[in-house]
Amino acid sequence: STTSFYEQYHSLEDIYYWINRTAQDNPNTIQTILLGSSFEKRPLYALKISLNSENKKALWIDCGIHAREWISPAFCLWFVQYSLAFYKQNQDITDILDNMDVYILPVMNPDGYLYTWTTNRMWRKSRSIHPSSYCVGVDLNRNFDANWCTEGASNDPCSEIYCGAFPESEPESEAVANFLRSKKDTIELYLSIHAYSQMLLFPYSCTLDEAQNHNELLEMAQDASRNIRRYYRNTYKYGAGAQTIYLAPGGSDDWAYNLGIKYSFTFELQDRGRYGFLLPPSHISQACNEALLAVKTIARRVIDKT
Amino acid sequence: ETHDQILSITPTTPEQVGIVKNISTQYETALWQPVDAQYIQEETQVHLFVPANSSATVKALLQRHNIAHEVLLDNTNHLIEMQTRNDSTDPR
Repeated sequence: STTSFYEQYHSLEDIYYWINRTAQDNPNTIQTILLGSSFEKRPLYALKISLNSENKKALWIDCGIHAREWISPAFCLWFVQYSLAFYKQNQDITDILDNMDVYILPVMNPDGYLYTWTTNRMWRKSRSIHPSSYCVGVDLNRNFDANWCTEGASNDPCSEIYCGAFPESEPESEAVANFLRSKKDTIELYLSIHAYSQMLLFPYSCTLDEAQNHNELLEMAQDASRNIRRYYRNTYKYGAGAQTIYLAPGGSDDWAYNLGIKYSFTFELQDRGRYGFLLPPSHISQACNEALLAVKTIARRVIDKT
Repeated sequence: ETHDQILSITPTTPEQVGIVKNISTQYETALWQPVDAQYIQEETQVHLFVPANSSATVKALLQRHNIAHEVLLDNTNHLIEMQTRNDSTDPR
């Protein structure tokens, strides 16, 4: 074998196996949490990485909200492996894990992810069916209660940006929202991992208005982008979502921010469009290391501030 | 064409924007960037997945309307094969 497990993409079955195996192999560090189930009744497992003391603040990372963005689940696996391997070896991850618990949801949209492996590589949405339409799926990142289904989303079930029948209509978004609501007093930092275009985005995407701590979020993203540029040629753009890309209401980061998680970001990983969703496995390592650097930069700044 | 491709298309006039929007909602294409046709605008790159059986028609339409485009990825099938190949070690 020439490449590591973490420099490959994996089927949903393999990811479920990896989740169980990782928890079994690290019983004192990792706990599996069942958040709920998908529309097609697949389990939504999050991993909790917890070291040393109890009752720490927490970092949440979700991956794979959009089915075709395969680098995103690959990053979640990469992050867990890195945390386990480099705790007490790397100062940044040691400081983060000494000060924060980490919740990681490797695949938020398992039905869609499976569909991209078996049927249509370009599928993006969930796989829910709607009685009034022959079209399938909801854009889970338009389904949260943040200016839900206003300009930048669609109420057409056939659209790629269909917002769903009502906020949190989808079991996947409802499960994540319920969990975050139950942990809102401990979660200090929310991260959602997407692909592609290499950007570090923060609220708001649902309005052109600036977040109350816009400048603080801007500085953190700027710092992370600067750190990435120091090590890699590629430069990450950064800014508020609506101002940087376009209006996109109903996103999870805006919703988490409004819930009270004041440090909330969406990362768009490699690349800049050459490979897009078909990023070759040989690029996984750099894509994940860039994003890891951004996570470490921002998490350390959150620890310093809270 | 025998392969599915990704085209990078840059419309420069409102008319061209309209044509690209129409193309992106037909011919079994899939928008990569932006995510939905409503976001397509002048002077902004559109990345569009075009299946092999629609490629000739789509390119002919783009050429007929003088819409700038290039092939971003020539053989997506090959890349998908690379992505789904499993030759890795056990996670342990």
